Amino acid sequence: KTKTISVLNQKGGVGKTTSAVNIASFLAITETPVLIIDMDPQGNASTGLGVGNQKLTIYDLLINNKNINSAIQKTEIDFLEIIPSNSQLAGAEIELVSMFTRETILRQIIQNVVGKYKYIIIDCPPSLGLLTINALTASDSIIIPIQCEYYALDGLSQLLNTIRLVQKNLNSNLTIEGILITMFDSRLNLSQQVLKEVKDYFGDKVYKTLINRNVKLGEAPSHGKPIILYDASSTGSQNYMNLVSEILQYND
Amino acid sequence: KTKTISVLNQKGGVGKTTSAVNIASFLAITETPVLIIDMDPQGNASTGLGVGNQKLTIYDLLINNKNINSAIQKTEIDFLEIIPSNSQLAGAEIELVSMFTRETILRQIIQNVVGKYKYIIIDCPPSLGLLTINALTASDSIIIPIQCEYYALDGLSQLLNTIRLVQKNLNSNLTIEGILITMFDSRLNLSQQVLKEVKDYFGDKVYKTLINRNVKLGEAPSHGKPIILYDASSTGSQNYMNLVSEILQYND
Ligand SMILES: Nc1ncnc2c1ncn2[C@@H]1O[C@H](COP(=O)(O)OP(=O)(O)OP(=O)(O)O)[C@@H](O)[C@H]1O
Ligand SMILES: Nc1ncnc2c1ncn2[C@@H]1O[C@H](COP(=O)(O)OP(=O)(O)OP(=O)(O)O)[C@@H](O)[C@H]1O
Ligand SMILES: [Mg+2]
Ligand SMILES: [Mg+2]
Repeated sequence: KTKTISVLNQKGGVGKTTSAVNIASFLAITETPVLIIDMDPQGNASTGLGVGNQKLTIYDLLINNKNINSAIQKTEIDFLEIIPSNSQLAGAEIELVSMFTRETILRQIIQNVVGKYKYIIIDCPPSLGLLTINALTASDSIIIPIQCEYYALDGLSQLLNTIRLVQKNLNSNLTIEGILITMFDSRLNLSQQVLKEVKDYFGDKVYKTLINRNVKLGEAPSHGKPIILYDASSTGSQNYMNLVSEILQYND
Repeated sequence: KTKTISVLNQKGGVGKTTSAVNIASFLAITETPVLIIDMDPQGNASTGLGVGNQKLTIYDLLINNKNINSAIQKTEIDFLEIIPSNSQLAGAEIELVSMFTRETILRQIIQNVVGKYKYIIIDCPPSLGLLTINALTASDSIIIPIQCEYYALDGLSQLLNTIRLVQKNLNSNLTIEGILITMFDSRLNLSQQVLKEVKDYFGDKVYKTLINRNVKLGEAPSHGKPIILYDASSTGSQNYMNLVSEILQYND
C-alpha cells in the first residue's frame, strides 16, 4: 500500500522543500520505493535533487493529461524518483479554476502509481490555492514544518482551517502526520518560545526530532544534492535521519 | 506626487514583510506620509505593525468595491497608515480570475489617494498570481529582497520574466527600484557567494546597505512593532535606517 504525505505550510521559507527532499531521500536509502512530487512552480525540489525540468513536468499531467510515467525521472538516489516542476506551473492555478473536478486532478493522477511506491511525498508551494488543495485532496497525511519565528505561528490557524475544509468536503481521511520544528537555534530565546508555543498547541503531534539551523542544509541545493549525499556527517543530515526513523516508528 | 513601490519575490521567507514594514516605518519617521498595503493573505505586515484585521481590509476594496478611506487604519507611527489584510484575501485570487480588468483593480483603487501620501509600499505574497500582478500593475517600481541562500537565486529568472510581461502588457513605467540583500551573515561562505552572484547579475541596482541576520528583527513582530519601536539600537534597526537613507538619496 502507498502512503501519500504532503509537506505544507503557506508561510514562506519555513523549510518545506528542504524537509520534503531530505525526508524522501532518507526514506529511499532504506530501500523503500519513494516518489517525490514537486508541486511548487519555483521547482526547488527538482533543483535540490539535481533534476532538470526540461522534460515533462507535473504541469503536463495536471493540464495536458499526459501519462504519469512519461514525467517520472530518476534521481541520484536509488529508490527515489521525482515528478519535477517548472515555472509553467505558475499558470496552472488559473487554468485549473475552470476545469471540472479541479480539486481532485492530482488524486486521479496518483491513482495510476499506487502500489509502485511505498511513500509519495508532495512538496507544496507557499500558498493555499488550488495547487495546494490538489495536494491535500491527494494525501493521506500532512507534515507541517514550522520555522522558529513569530510569523510562522501567525498563519497556523489559516492552515488548520484549510485542512478542516478539505477534510469536510474533499478528503475525510486526511490526518496530520506530524509537526516539524525547523531552523531551531537553542541559543535564541525566540526559538525556545516558539517551540514551547507549538508544543502547547499541538502536544504529541510535534516530532521529538528538531531540525537545527545548519548552513550545510543551505549549501546542499547549490550542488543539486540532498544532505545525505552532500554532507552525511553534518548536523542537518543527522537531524533528518533521526526524523525519518521517528516517522517510520509511527508507520510500521 | 506619490511613488508606489512593491516589495516582491515569489520565493518564500526572504524578508519581504520585514523589509516592507521597516522601510515604511523609517520613511514615515522623517515625517513623510506613507501608506503600506498588505497584499498577503497571511496578513503579516498587519501583525508586524500591531494592527487588527477585523475592520475592512484590502479584500473589501478589491472584491466588494468599498471606499478606500474606510479601510485605512492608523499605526503606532505618525505619518504611517495601513490597509490591512486577512485570510479572506486567499479567496481573492480565484474571485479575481473572472472579473473584468482583473489586473488593474488595485491601480484604480490607489488612484483615489494619490497625492495624500508621498510613498505607498505594497507587501506582496510569495507567489506570481493575480494579487502580485495587481501590485506590479499599480507600482512605479519594485524592491526585490534576496535572502543569502541558493534557492533564492534559483527563482530570479521567473521573477524577471513576470516583471517583463507586466512592463510589456500592463505597466510600461515599471522599473526596479533596487535589489536588497537580506539575512546576510558575513561568517558564512554561502552568504558571500550569493552576494557576489547577485552583484554580478544586477550590478549597481544592488543596495550598498546589506541587511544582516539579526534576531531582533524576528522578535519585533511578536510585539506588533517595527524595529524602530522595538529596539532602535539593534543592528537590524541601523541596517534599515541606512537602507532608507540610501533609497531617499536616489529619490530626492
Ligand atoms: N535547518 C536549516 N538550516 C539552515 N538553512 C535551512 C534549513 N532549512 C532550510 N534552510 C534554508 O532556508 C531556506 C528556506 O528553506 P526552504 O526553501 O526549504 O523553505 P520552503 O518552505 O520550501 O520555502 P518556500 O515557501 O519558498 O517554498 C532555503 O534557502 C534553505 O536552504
Ligand atoms: N534580517 C533578518 N534577520 C533575522 N530574521 C529575519 C530577518 N529578516 C526577516 N527575518 C525573519 O525571517 C522570517 C521571514 O521573513 P519575512 O516573513 O519578512 O519574509 P517574507 O518574504 O515576507 O515571507 P513570506 O514569503 O511568507 O511572505 C520572519 O520570521 C522574520 O521575522
Ligand atoms: Mg519550497
Ligand atoms: Mg511576507
